[in-house]
Amino acid sequence: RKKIVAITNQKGGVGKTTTAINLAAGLAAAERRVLLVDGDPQGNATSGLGITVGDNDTTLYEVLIGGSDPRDAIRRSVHLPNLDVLPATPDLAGAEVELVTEPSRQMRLAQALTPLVSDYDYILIDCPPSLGLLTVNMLAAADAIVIPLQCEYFALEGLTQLLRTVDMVREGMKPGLSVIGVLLTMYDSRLNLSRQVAEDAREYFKSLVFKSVIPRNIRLAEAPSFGKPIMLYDIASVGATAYMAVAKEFIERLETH
Amino acid sequence: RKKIVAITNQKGGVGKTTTAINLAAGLAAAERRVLLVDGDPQGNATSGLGITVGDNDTTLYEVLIGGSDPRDAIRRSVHLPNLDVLPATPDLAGAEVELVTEPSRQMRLAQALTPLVSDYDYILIDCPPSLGLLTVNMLAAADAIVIPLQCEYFALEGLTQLLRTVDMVREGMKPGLSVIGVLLTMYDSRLNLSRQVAEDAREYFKSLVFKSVIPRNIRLAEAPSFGKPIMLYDIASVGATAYMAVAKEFIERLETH
Ligand SMILES: Nc1ncnc2c1ncn2[C@@H]1O[C@H](COP(=O)(O)OP(=O)(O)OP(=O)(O)O)[C@@H](O)[C@H]1O
Ligand SMILES: Nc1ncnc2c1ncn2[C@@H]1O[C@H](COP(=O)(O)OP(=O)(O)OP(=O)(O)O)[C@@H](O)[C@H]1O
Ligand SMILES: [Mg+2]
Ligand SMILES: [Mg+2]
Repeated sequence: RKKIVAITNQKGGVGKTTTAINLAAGLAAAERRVLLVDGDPQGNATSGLGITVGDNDTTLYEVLIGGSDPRDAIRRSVHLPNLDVLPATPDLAGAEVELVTEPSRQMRLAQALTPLVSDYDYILIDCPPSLGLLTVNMLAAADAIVIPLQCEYFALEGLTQLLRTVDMVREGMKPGLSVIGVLLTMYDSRLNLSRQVAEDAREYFKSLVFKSVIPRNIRLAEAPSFGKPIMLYDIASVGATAYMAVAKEFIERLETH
Repeated sequence: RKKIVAITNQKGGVGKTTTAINLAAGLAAAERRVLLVDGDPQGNATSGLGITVGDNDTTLYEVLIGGSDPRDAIRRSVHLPNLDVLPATPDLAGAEVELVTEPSRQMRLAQALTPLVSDYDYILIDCPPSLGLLTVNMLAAADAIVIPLQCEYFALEGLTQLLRTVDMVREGMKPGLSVIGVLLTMYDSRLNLSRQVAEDAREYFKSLVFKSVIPRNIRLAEAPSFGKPIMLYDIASVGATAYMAVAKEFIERLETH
């Protein structure tokens, strides 16, 4: 069954990293063994979980470009026993250029993750805000994708281009790649714009849209400054409740058929 | 004096496009001749100003890769007599790969803009959320940069890497490249996190931080869905007032010396 899931949207700041961190933590808390791969040179998933990277540490860059064993890069039991993390650093930006001239340049990540698949119930990949070679690697490595959708105009508009890229990867490299869910993020029910974008998304994607919606909640923005997932920073917050509900829905979609 | 200004920050969703559109409009309303270059394959500045691009239209992609004359791409007097726009399309993402093997690949945009400089008082460039080859082209073409800084943790953390890239461009390609301002965006004075990030920014950047701060204002998120700058969508909004104030401060910084 599907276990490698890319959290993707080329629009910036729509909640990819916040979703990757908190969905991973939610799944780990539900006793699933989870690997969170930080695929973004910004390294927000890495720092948002309080992980520091030294000059001699192995990271995703060395795995993709140097052929390092991913197990040398993985940090085990980050805050939760079942949560492992494969960190990213700014060097990863160089990978996009260096990969251009490599054979099977779109499949490097898929190849690197293959030996790990049996170690985990889920491998989540936090994608960067672009549709370049790094993101294509992540889509080609994935069995399924989750699309965080901020309830605003530019994010809604960008979906067309994202879906075109997903189609291209499905047809060219990864038949069976599917969207398992669209997650409405930073939803504010008092705002007309928020409600309109949510309506448009539900009309177009229908039941693909998660029933759980992530409200705007400052606790979600504070948690990474303490290096913690929301459930350990403030379990009582609406942000924590929402991400626990998403984890539950995610499990239902991927485990019950 | 300095006239080419890149609006840049590799963190996604910090308000680069919203600032590029509304600062450009504010300057045009102040009777400056302005060219807004959309440097992002997402094309948000293009669509946010209501511009549609047909298959036969010349855009930034053709200018950078095909050597087309930028004047064939420029849309004149967009909503305001003094505001011109050089549009972007998703093809621009391809430019990042295609430029890798070109001679002087970091200077393509600088070369393309050179003949236009005498036509305008200011050329603003909306950058994508990355520090890749496209962004490096924009930094190398610029005389100065404005950094929109969303008042949250990940955005603050990303500044180190941004400043390192700016230093690299200054030392390698563009001596004299300077930061003319850091603009606090989506500021919410009721939030501890917002105030803390603002304090950290002012402590580090001192007077480089614009006195004007952009508050969170839903009208700013609605305006692009009508294809308008904020001043034409809702001149009475706090968002419009804030961007008019930024335009005034910008002019003071660049024109009085
Ligand atoms: N529901 C929410 N409520 C309040 N703040 C949020 C919420 N979700 C995310 N944030 C904050 O919004 C900002 C953008 O979120 P995040 O970094 O997760 O988006 P992203 O899509 O990963 O961005 P990028 O495109 O740069 O990778 C961050 O400062 C984050 O802490
Ligand atoms: N001050 C504000 N108040 C409310 N919403 C805002 C404000 N500034 C920007 N927005 C909205 O926040 C979202 C992100 O802003 P914007 O697209 O300008 O950021 P960006 O840095 O250009 O993003 P990207 O990294 O994807 O290019 C957009 O939906 C925009 O309409
Ligand atoms: Mg992110
Ligand atoms: Mg933008």
